[in-house]
Order: sequence, then C-alpha cells, then structure tokens
Amino acid sequence: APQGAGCPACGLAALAPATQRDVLVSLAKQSILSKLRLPDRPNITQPASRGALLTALRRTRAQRTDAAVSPGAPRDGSIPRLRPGTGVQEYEILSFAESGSSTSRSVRLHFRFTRELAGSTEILQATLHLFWAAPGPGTHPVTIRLLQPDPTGLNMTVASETRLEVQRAGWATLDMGQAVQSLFGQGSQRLTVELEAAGGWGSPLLAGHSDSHWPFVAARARARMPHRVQRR
Amino acid sequence: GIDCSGNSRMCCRKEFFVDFKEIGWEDWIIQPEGYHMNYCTGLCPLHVAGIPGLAASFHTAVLNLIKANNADAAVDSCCVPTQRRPLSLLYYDRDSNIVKTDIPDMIVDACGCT
Repeated sequence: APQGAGCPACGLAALAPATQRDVLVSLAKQSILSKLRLPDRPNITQPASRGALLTALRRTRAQRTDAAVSPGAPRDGSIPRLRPGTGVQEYEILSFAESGSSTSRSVRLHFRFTRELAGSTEILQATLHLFWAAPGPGTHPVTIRLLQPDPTGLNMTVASETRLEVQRAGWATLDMGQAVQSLFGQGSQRLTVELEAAGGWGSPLLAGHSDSHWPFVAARARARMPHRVQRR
Repeated sequence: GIDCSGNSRMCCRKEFFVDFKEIGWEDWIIQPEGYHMNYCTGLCPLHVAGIPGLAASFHTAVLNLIKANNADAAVDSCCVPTQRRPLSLLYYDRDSNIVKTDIPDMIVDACGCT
C-alpha cells in the first residue's frame, strides 16, 4: 500500500519502514527455507574444504555435457542454472566422503544424504569420484563394493560389486545412480563404499586424501512432481 | 515494468535486497551473497489496468478481499509480478553436503497492473 494508507486488502495500517523491513526479511527466510524443504537453517558442523569444493564443482561442471546452461550467468550470482525452463526444481548434490574403518588393503568411505531430499526427490544420476594413488608398474585390480544396511540395520549387505583395473594415479568415476536411488527408496541416508586392492598395493587411495583429491559423490536429483488431479 | 523511484504512486517494482551476511546466513549459503526479494507496490488506476499478470487467480482472490473489507473501494486492478526468475543457490544442507538448486519464480523482475 502507498505510504500512509492502510492495506486495501486486509485493512491493517501500513507498517513503519523498520517494521516493514523486519517483516520482509523474515518472509524471505521463511520462503527460502520452505522452498529448500528445510525446517530451519542448517548448522554446519563439517564444512568442506575450499580445495575439495572447487575440485568437485570443476569436475561436475566439466562432466555435465548435456546440461543446458543458460548463456548468461544469472545476475544475482555466479551459479549457472541447472536446467532452465523445465519448471521442475532440480538439485545437484555433492556428498564428501567420511573415512570409515580401513585395513592395509581396504578402506571404507561413508556418504550421507539428507532426509529432506531422500523423501521428495528422484535420482537422475549419481557418480562416485575417486582419486587413485600411484599403483606402481602394471595393472592393479580394485574391487568396489557398495554396502547398504540390511532391514535390521545391524549388518551391511553388498548392493553391488564392481572390479576395476587401475594402471596409474588419477581420477576415476563409477556410476552409482541405482545404488543411491535404492538408498533413498529404503529411506536410508548413509551409503558405504568399500575399496579393496588386490595383493601388495596397499590402500588404493592417496594416504591422507589431500583436499583436492577428496572422494565425493555427485548426484543430480529432481523434485518429485506432486500427484496432479485434472479437473474436467 | 516500472522500477519504483522518487515518489511516484503508480504500480512499480520495489527493489529489496536481503544480505545473507546481515542475517547470519553466510556460513551455510555459499552463493550468492543475498536474495533480491523485490516486490510490487503502488496504485493501478483504471487506465493502466488490463496488462496481463502472472497471478490472475491471485488477483481475483485479493480483489474479493478488498471488496469484502472496503465495499466502496473502486479498485479493479492490482499491482502484481509480471516477470519472475529463479533464485540459484549453492548451500550446505544439514549433513554438510553441498547442494546446488534453482528455486523457480523467486525473483521479481517486473510488475504490472492486472
């Protein structure tokens, strides 16, 4: 309503500028949190290191060959849009590994996904990114097992097993779309990856995972469309 | 659309920027630095009415409210957004994952009378 006049719709008196700003800021907070399906602002306990984040963003951007990114970056930031024009909210999720138990030949990595996204999105793509340590001459087989908690939650079952031949140090990727989707389907949030290197290689990953070589899962998800009833 | 300036009372777009640092959100929202929560305000005289708007059904609802509250109000047009765009966010979720998304229709680019 123009300054000084009451609100024609609700009849309330116009707010003082300072009060109006507080109302608008709280409206902005509510609107962003509800659209992100978050009950409250997250408290960050384990921020990703800058090196890990930049590497992951760079690798996912390079990998996204089919994304229709609008030619011009949006004016309010440097983030290219995911898939403009579809009208469906999409998410790109980067989940960085938490180190689990390890032996001289195997290492376990845990990846966690939030409840909000698990319950309301469908996975379009999920890729595990790993940086192999230098294996030495020849080829070295590595077995990658995706483990998921069994219905009791007490034991882990092997959801899938893949064998790779590693010849040199560097990044490798593994498709995990189905595993992450079934994880979401079970309402579970934690995915465990076990890497086992055959004889004499030691741990297949760089010891101490330098920041820019930190393993991560990059997933793309789309909001589930609510069930629409067409009125005739 | 018209951007509000000076003391024009016509329907216009009022710029309103929420700085994430000011509200203490800069730790979990990595990009951008704030949210342009622009809104529409001002009068829609009859000779300006009729420009198609995005929220026609919203317009009807608000007009009914106005008539219910102010029977003698001679208003039959409302200042509403006519152009909006997504808000692209890069943020930490509750499990310290990094999420990138575009929230549709969050930023008002233009207003008009409907």
